[in-house]
Amino acid sequence: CTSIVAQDAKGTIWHGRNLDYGFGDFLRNITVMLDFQTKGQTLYTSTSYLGYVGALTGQRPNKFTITVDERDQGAWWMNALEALLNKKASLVSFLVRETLAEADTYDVAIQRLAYTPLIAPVYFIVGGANVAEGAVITRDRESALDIWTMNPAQGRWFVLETNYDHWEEPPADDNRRMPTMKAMNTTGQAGINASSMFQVSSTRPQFGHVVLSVPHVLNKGTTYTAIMSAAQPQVYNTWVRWPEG
Amino acid sequence: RDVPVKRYVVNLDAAPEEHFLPMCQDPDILELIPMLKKDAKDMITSLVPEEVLPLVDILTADLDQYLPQPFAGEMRGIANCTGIDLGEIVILNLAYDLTAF
Repeated sequence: CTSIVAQDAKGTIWHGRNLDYGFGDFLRNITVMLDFQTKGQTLYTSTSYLGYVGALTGQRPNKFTITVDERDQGAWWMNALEALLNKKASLVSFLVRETLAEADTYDVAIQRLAYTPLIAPVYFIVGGANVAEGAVITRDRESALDIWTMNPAQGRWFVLETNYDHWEEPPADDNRRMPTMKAMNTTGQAGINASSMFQVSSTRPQFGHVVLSVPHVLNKGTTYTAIMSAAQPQVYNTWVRWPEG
Repeated sequence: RDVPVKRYVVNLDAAPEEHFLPMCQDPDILELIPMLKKDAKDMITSLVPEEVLPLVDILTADLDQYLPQPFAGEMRGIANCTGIDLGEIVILNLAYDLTAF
């Protein structure tokens, strides 16, 4: 997966994500958007799959947006032990949905995502509705290892996460971070909007008309792209991607 | 072929078992269910470590004890309206947490 939160030159926060996973054709066919409503009003919206009740991508209108990127650490039995022994540990996708439902501010969402015990490690990428509200939370099972925030005043106008800790180099055979950074820097802060975020999420390595088969922002595993902006909830949309035509 | 996805309303004022009924009743979705049943089995076999499956059986037998609402009720509702085995619905919903290691 690749998730980006960026602040444009006017201070608007944009959040884009590609969800990459195996079983692409299966997932592409069952991808849906869900508006969770109470008394006829949308409390929150998510991109999900038929049969999946948690959330891996979602927006609380005018408050915040959340995406989940996989973080693979430890062994399967560590997840099982956490599930069996820690009654307070939550499933990742359930925590996201509960946060969308119950957290009323960006800061509350960050705290909840950072410090609720989880069964599995994960990266939470969070965007807000106000300037400088953007963060990547690197989660271990018990708590946050790191909260990396946007800092536009010092030139960090976007944060991005793929599937590796941001303080370490990604492996050479799966370096989607570098092409994403390059595409963002080429676009520039003044050029950021819903359309350019989609274009960044669609970047593929090309040599002339030939698309090269190396890991990239848009890749064989990309099942959908979602673009959100908490301050402009109507912008939220999701497109199923068929990178191989 | 970048296709915008279909959008559904989930009425949180209804019982959890009914949250996903409108989606289940959509003819486009009904058409997908036989494929979903087959692909779900393939996905489960490929993704989930064999050692974990007995744990899922324990969990499914007493869903309300292990999973909070509205999630347990929603999974039961989805199993009822799609005809997919509840255990398989549960495993698919645990997929991230079973495979992130």
